[in-house]
Amino acid sequence: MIVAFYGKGGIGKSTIVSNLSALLADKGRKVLQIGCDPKHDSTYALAGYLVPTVTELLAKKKFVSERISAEEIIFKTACGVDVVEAGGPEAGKGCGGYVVGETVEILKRLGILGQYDYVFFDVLGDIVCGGFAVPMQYSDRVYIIAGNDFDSIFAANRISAAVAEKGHFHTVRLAGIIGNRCDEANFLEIFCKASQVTLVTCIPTSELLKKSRQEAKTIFDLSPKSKIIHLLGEIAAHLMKDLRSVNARIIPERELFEIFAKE
Amino acid sequence: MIVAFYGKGGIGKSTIVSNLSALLADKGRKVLQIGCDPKHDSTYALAGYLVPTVTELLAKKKFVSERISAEEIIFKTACGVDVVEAGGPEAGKGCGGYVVGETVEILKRLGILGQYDYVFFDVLGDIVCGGFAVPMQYSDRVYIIAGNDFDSIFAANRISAAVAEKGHFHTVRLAGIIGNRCDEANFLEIFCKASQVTLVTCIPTSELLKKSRQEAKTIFDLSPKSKIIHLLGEIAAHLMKDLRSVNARIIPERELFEIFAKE
Ligand SMILES: Nc1ncnc2c1ncn2[C@@H]1O[C@H](COP(=O)(O)OP(=O)(O)O)[C@@H](O)[C@H]1O
Ligand SMILES: Nc1ncnc2c1ncn2[C@@H]1O[C@H](COP(=O)(O)OP(=O)(O)O)[C@@H](O)[C@H]1O
Ligand code: SF4
Ligand SMILES: [Mg+2]
Ligand SMILES: [Mg+2]
Repeated sequence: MIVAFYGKGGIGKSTIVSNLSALLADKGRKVLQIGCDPKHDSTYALAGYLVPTVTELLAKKKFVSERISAEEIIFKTACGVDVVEAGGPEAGKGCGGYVVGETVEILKRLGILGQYDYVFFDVLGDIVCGGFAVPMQYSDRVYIIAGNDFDSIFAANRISAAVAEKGHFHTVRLAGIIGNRCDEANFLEIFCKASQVTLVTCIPTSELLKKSRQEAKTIFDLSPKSKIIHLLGEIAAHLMKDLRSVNARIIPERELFEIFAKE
Repeated sequence: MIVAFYGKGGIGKSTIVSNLSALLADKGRKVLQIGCDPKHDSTYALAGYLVPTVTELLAKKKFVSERISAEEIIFKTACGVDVVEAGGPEAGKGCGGYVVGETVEILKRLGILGQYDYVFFDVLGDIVCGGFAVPMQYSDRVYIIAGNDFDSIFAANRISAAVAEKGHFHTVRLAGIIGNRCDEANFLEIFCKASQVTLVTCIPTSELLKKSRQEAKTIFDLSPKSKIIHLLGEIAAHLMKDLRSVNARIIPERELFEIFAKE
C-alpha cells in the first residue's frame, strides 16, 4: 500500500510517520519511508543521522536522474525501515517541489515502489503544487495531519481540495485526518464533520514524541510501553480498513473563517 | 519604499505587518499593504472583514488580468491603510504562487506601487518559488519574521538564500530579522550572528496581538498605550535606516541542524 501523509510544516508529520514506520517494521512489515520536505529530516529518528538526499546526489550527477541507482538513495536503518530523503531544492531558483517530483519518478523508474508492504511519503503540505503534489499521483490514499488550530486546518482543507483534484485523474483518495498535539479537538471535530472525513485518532502533546525527534530515536527505543504506541496502532489499524465511499467535502474558505471566528 | 515581509506560515507576519501599517498611517504616511498568502487574511485587522481577492476577481474576468482596474482590487480602510489581497490559487492545480505573481504584475502595470510612501508585501515564506518570489523582484528590502524555533529559522535561512539569489538580478537586499513570540531569543541570536543579519527587534508572546487578529482590530484600537507599539516603532525606525553593506551569509542546512541539536 502506498500512502502519502500531508500537513502544514511543523505539525508533526515526520514525528508521527517515522514512529508509525518503526511500529510496522517491528511487526515484520517491509516499510519504505520517503521524506519529501525541504527540511530533509523526516527519517532522522529512524536512521539516527541525516541521510544523504536525492538533491545532493542529483547535483553530483549533473541532474541526469537516469544515472541514479537504488543503493545511492535508499538507506537501511537499525529499526528495519528503509529510508529516502528528497532534500531541498536550491532556494529561490525554479520550482520548490521539483526535487520531490524527481525523487518519485526515480523510485518509480527503478521499480522500488512495488517492493514494499508499505511505502510512506511524508510531504510538506503548506502549498500543494508542482512536485509536492506528485506523491498523490502514485498513492492509494492520503492522510492529513493537523492540529486543533486555524492554520493547520486551513492547510488541511486545501490539501483535501488537491486530493479531490488529483482523484479525477488518479486512484488516490483522502482516507482521514490524524490529529496531533490535540489536548483539545473541538475544531478538528467540527472540520471533520463538515468535510465528511474520518478523524482517525488524536495524539496529545507528548514530551516523549518531542524527545523522539530531538534525540533521533523512535519511541520504541525511548519508552516501549507508552500509550502513544497504542494511538499509533490505531493509525496502523486504519490503514487496513477499506475507505468510506463518501467523498470529502471541500469547505469554502470563508466558511472555515466563520467556524473559527465564532468559537 | 517597497518592503517584502516573509516568514514561515503562522509565525505572525500578518499580525505584525498590519499593525505596523496602522502605525505608519497614523503618522500620516500613505501605506499600501498587499497580502500574498493563500490564507488571504493579511489585511483582516485593517479592513475589519476579508476583502475580495484578486483570485476571485481574476476568475470573474476569465483570467484576463488586463481587465482588472485599481478600484476593483484596492480597498480603503478606517485606519487609513489601503489594502489588497492576492488570494489563494485553486488547490492542486498549477503553480501555487501564480496569483501572487499576477497580483504584483497587475499593480505594477497600473502604476500603483509608486503612489505610496510604503508598500508592504506580506508573503508566505514556507517555500519561496514561482510567484511567491516575485515580490522580491520589486522590493527595496526584505525582512524575515521568525520565532525562536527550528522550523521558522530553517525557513528564514532558505528565504535569505532566495533574497541572495534575487539580489544578483534585482536591487533587493535582506534588511533584517524580526523576532516574534520571543520570550527567549537564544536561537535567533545565534542565527543572526552566524548569518551576519540584524535582529531588528523581538516581539514577545502577547495576548493583545492575539486579540488583534481574532477581533479584526489593530492594537491602536485595543490598547493605544501598549509597549508592543513601542516595539513596532523600532521596526518603523529601522525602515528609515540605510542597509548595512555586509551581505547575509547563508548557513549550510546541516550546520543549522547542529546548532539546534547542541543546545
Ligand atoms: N505530539 C507531539 N507532542 C510534542 N511535540 C511534538 C509532537 N509532535 C511533534 N512534536 C514536535 O514538533 C516539532 C515538529 O515536528 P515534525 O515531525 O518535524 O513536523 P513536520 O514533519 O510536520 O514538519 C518537532 O520538534 C517534534 O518533536
Ligand atoms: N506575538 C504574538 N503573541 C501571541 N499571538 C500571536 C503573536 N503574533 C501572532 N500571533 C497569533 O498567531 C496566529 C498567526 O498569526 P498570523 O499573523 O496570521 O501569521 P502569518 O501571517 O505569519 O501566517 C494568529 O492567531 C495571531 O493572533
Ligand atoms: S508549482 Fe508550487 S512549488 Fe513549484 S514554483 Fe509554483 S509555487 Fe513553487
Ligand atoms: Mg517533517
Ligand atoms: Mg498571514
